[in-house]
Amino acid sequence: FTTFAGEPKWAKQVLTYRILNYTPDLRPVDVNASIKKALSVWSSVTPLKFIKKDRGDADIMISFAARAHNDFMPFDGPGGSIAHAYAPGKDFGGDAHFDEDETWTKSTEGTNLFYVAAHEFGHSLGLFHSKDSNALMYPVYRKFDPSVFPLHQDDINGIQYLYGPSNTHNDQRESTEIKDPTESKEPTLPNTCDPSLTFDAVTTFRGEIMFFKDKHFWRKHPAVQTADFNLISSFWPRLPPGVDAAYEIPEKDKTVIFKGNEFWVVRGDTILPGYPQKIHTLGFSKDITKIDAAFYNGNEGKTYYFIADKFLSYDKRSQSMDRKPILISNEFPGINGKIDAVFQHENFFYFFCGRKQFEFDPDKKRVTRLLKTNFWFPC
Amino acid sequence: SRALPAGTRQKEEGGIQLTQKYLENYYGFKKDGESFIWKSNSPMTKKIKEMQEFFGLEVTGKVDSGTLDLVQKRRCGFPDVAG
Repeated sequence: FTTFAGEPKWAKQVLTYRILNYTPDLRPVDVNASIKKALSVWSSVTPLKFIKKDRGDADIMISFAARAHNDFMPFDGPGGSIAHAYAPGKDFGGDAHFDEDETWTKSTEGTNLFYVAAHEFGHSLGLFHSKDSNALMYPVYRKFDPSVFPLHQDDINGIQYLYGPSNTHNDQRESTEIKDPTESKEPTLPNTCDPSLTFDAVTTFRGEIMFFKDKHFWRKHPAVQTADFNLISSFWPRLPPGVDAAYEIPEKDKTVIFKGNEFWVVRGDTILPGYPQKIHTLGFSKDITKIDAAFYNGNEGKTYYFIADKFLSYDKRSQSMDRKPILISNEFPGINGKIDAVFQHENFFYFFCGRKQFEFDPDKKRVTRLLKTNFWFPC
Repeated sequence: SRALPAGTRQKEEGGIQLTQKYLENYYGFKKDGESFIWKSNSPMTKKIKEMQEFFGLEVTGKVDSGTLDLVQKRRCGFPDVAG
């Protein structure tokens, strides 16, 4: 790896980014997700955190443009130069520009936005090009395997040379040491590879997946082998342990977390002011005292709340809640009885019932895979 | 020496121009006023060697097929050498 001359890097650990405009090649929600995921690649191996801004200045300004575009590096039409980014610093510093003359995709066809953005954000954070042809910071665009974490050891060495390792990862290492139960006074920590593992709640969270269990949660990027393990209180000190349900509204960068007849709304590691609130403010009747699981289906703009063997859904377009609960198996054939947790990943829903996890295809309206609860972990 | 068929010569010149553009964009090459001097230590030849070394290609200093293939690939617009 190499850094820029003089080793410019950000002096702070929480960086802001703003997407100034969108390519017509992709839905805005897909651009947001690709950019977020590309940043989370770097935050997963450093102490860095990225906060999205929708107005005003930001450390990393992201834009799409063709040919000359107000800097001294005009693009060159389709092919050739596909994007560039600037080293950390003020004004242009950290900014990333993407060539609108490319065909931006979220697949391996065309030019994959996530993959290029992950490279460019390496520059935004202070890395220069690498000669290692396996490294993400290698300058030439190559076909890549989307199921493989894009950072090579060379990239990780480079970025940790500038910012050090992920401190939560260290905490995780300290806190996930499974001590011999006979020695430790503390109850043993939940072990992701225990076949009888169950979860209290599961939600997506800024491109990652968050699995809640008692006082802890794991944070896992679908493309990253390792999982960060944290105390809930280390992220949200005022949140009680043993949450019941959680779901994310990605386009608002908000995550709703339920416990008993209350709920909180968080953005990153901040609980938004005015919470907790009572769940009946969401439109539930008074006889509903807790939620077992919930998820937000961004494709249809509906939020599903699961209570015992039934559910209620809220349609944000009509701003209406179902009048009465619906049997889960009516809408999700094959999902019978109470569920512990549920989340949506790509075009599938994942239902957790005890030790089982059901992958559900909403288009085919049927269960497509029966998985273990620890399917997402490297067991 | 056998004169190159026109088509081949044009293709060769195209490859040289493409390579020159690539070196200007990513290796800080500045073509001086003189026309190309195909000596082993001409600025262009040196820059070609620098690029071939970066990409782990055989360092020939010539616009060979491996080099020509590389300069046509999509890439990051940021230079490979500190500018």
